[in-house]
Amino acid sequence: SIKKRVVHLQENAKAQFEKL
Amino acid sequence: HDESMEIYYGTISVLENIYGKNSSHIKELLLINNKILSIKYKSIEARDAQLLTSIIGILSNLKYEIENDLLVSIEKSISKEIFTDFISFSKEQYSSGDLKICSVLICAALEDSLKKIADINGLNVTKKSMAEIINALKSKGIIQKNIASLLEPYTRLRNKVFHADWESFDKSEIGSLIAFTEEFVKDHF
Repeated sequence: SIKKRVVHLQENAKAQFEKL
Repeated sequence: HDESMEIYYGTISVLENIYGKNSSHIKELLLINNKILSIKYKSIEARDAQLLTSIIGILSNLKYEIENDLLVSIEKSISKEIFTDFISFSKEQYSSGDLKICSVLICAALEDSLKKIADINGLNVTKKSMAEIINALKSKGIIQKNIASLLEPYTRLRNKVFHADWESFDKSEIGSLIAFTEEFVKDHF
């Protein structure tokens, strides 16, 4: 669902931000 | 950098799906990205981090809107505008124009509004007849039984109109359908 995609993207974005 | 770009394009794709290709939400994200690209950063990483901060904000807001059913209300208010336009144009035709145009417009507005309600409630009604859509809405409790019974004769009227069976209905039936559709849209959108 669209909510799953949003949550997944949000988590990826946070993880990527932490990495940087 | 590739991963950051993947997240960026993923976010654009989600925004497109939800708000449409030319939505202000997408324009805003493109603007943010252009702004970030125009500023000198120490490194690509620093620039990506800045972009990700904005993306996280956008996604958090999106999640909030989904969880609080705000997207549905946006969708509903847009739909209402469209249906109201259809209905008022149909009414114009009713009073001073062509009854054929008027009847086609009002039937389309009613059928489309039923499809939209089904769609908003997660029912798949592609290629379903109007009677099937009404049954689906009734069995899920989305519309009340008495409304469904009121809709039945309008389904027959719709068939006459869409089969260009102009002689088999009269102006008063279309007038009644206009009044019903107006109330129906008011109640459900």
